[in-house]
Amino acid sequence: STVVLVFQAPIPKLAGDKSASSEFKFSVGRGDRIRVGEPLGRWCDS
Amino acid sequence: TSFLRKVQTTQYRASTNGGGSSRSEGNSYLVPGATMATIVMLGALHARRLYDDKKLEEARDKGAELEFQPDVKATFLRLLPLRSISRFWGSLTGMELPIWLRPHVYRAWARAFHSNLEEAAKPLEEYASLREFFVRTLKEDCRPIHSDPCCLISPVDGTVLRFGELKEGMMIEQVKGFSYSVSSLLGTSSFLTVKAEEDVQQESIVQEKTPRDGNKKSWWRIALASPKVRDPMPTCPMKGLFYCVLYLHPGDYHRIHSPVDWNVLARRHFSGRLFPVNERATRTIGNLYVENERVVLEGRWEEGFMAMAAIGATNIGSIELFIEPALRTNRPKKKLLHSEPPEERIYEPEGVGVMLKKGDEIAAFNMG
Repeated sequence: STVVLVFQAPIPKLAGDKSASSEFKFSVGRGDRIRVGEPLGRWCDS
Repeated sequence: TSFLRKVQTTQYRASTNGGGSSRSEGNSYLVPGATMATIVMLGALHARRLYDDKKLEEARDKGAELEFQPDVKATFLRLLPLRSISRFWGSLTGMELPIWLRPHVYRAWARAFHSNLEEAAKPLEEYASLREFFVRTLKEDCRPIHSDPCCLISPVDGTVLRFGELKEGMMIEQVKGFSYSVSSLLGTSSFLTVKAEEDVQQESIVQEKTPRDGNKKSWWRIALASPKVRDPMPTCPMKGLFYCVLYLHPGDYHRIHSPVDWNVLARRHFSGRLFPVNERATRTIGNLYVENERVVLEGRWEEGFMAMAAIGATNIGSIELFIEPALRTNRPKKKLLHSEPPEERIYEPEGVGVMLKKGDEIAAFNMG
């Protein structure tokens, strides 16, 4: 079985700054084993 | 060995009898001969598969990314009645087992698929069937929810296959060399599609028909179209949109939890095929996630859009939704076409839907 998540996450506040990456960062790598409750990614609290 | 011994004995008898009964003795070779040939063939196929897997493992260790390679076996899978096979498997595994037999069966399962039996909430004898054991709950505190309020947690136990930010074209890579669009996964009536299309309309200031009207007509086009033309809105990226694909092994805990606090506004059920979804299948079967039976939940969280697609697999096509217990998946189909429009339900009250807290149980993958 497979689960696919699609979600919006915080983006940089600077409008028009196309070079800036999104504030949301994944904290996992491809092939990692993960369990329920463990963080997939996080963002900075504004 | 017994076959060879029999051959030797028969040859000896034939030689001592002057070969008079060779025809009748010859017939007796047919069954063991065919059995032997089958065993040798299966052995050779298994050896080849092990060899291929080893080569792939070595290539992966060297950092090479595996590419999409359709093969004949994948084509053959399309001919199999995998939905019926899965339902049969569900009925078989749903049969109540004698209490004395239960621990043996479940331990064998756990050994084969590396499940951790110590986490099971109940003693093994209390799971009446393999099906019940498969969707077992876990002991309290086995899956603590990360305390950071600014993190998105994993909804399942599994392996991270793919993740990243959705760029222009809104495509998710199934494997190198093959991608599928988000709208074909979530449905063309997805809020994401509607919002993106509205954005396009606002930008171009052109009066067109509403997106919903268009969507009613386009579901079949998307289902039947080749991957290159599946994406109905390639020029409209949504910034800050991410995806993550998680694969559950057969021995994993098979319940799905909420990754954040969110409001589930809609549910979409796509009745589809039930191909396997293992690593080999992702490399050989195109549109795997788009064609398989799945349930999509859509809603909003504090940062915007949120959708979760629970995709079934061979023998695990029965997706149970705790917020809607009446939903049944992998039911016998009346139509032969696999590309039916999804069955959609908007949760009440409209705009609020069903509120879920981070870590709440949402659904489970069942055998069947």
